[in-house]
Amino acid sequence: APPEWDWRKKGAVTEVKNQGMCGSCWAFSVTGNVEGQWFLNRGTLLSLSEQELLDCDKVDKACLGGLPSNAYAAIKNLGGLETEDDYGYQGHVQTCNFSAQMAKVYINDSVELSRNENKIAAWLAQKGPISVAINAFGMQFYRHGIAHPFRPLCSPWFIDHAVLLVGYGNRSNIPYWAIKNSWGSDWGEEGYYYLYRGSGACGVNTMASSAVVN
Amino acid sequence: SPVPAKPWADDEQAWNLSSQELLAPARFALDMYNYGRAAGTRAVLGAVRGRVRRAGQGSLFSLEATLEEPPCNDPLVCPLPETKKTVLCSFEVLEELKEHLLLRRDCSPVNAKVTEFRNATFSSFLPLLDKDPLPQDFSVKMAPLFKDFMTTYNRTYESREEAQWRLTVFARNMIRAQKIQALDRGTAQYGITKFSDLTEEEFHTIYLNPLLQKESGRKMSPAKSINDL
Repeated sequence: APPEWDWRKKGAVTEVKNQGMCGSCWAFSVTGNVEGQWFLNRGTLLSLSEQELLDCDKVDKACLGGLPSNAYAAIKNLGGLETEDDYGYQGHVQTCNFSAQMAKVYINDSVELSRNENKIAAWLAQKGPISVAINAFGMQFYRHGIAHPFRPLCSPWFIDHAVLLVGYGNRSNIPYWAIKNSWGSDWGEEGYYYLYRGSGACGVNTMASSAVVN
Repeated sequence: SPVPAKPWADDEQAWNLSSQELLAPARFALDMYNYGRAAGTRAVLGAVRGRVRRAGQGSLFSLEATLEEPPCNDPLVCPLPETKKTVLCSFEVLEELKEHLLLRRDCSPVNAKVTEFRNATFSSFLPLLDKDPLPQDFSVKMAPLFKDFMTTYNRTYESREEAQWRLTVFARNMIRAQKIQALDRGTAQYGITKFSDLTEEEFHTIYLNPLLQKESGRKMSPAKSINDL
């Protein structure tokens, strides 16, 4: 992997979004990944609809939580994703209003990535932002800097938040992952969370996945 | 008594405190910095300078200190080898009736250009780590910060009772944030965020995703590694 990478600088990442008072991080993590995949394979950055997933992915549970792996399947089965503009975010579940004619992107498949963080970094640099799930310990009060919680407090076994890896690098020789969160830009570093890279901190390596766009 | 808006009047002194005057607040700040660390892994104090502002029975010490971090040789703790490094810290220590309270801690490696975060708000209340229930009048001391929080994040509450309850939650959260701060091995700063008036349970229920640990989800095929592509 290159020593550092940042997809934000390459135009593959949309603005930070806000899931509101709703446990829909899984939808934001997945749309962020698909946005990146579509941009890298089709050359257009589109902001995609999380609300479509809340309303139409019947396997997941909207604001009560969900799994990226199920969401990829839902996107594939539905026939694609509409854009944010066409199917805007409401922050609570509604009747499914998806129209295949309105879908602007599609995915062909989804894949699970290695748990090796070096391999994850290499994959990210070559293929695009990655959906991951983490233990959100401490994030309620995170302001800035590279988080490296004491491992027993941020166990990889207690994963409870899905986010998007958009880059990695080093600050003052401390390796980090740059993570796009979905709590608005008035949280963290303008909406981003920086997490220590290389020790599986907070389980960042346990549930890495991506859509596949051919 | 209520906390005045600017308790520290304009009697600011230069950075000319004697070593003797600096000793107690500097030692306290160092102890707080090293909180939770095992012997042999603690930073030691290098140079320090300070100034003090006094009001009533209280003294607010502003310290600038260099701390020497020991090298890290434990591959489980630091996967990348780390040599000894110098950290530059700014501390604010309140001394009142011979009790100390760390109000602010802002540290970064000397060579790092992380000055953009110099204006971080209050983030350290370490002396209160193990005090439960809340010390008497702690919520009162937190009131000005809570008021700032309400303004910053445009918070309103339905009743005076709810506001009082949220103030208590906020005060407890400041202590929680400092526990997290004390146990973080990175450069992260924890403190007031827009979620600071939520209990831990509320935050988990509203914003997090319990299904991620409860369910395995659909099985996906493994991605080809980059070497195989």
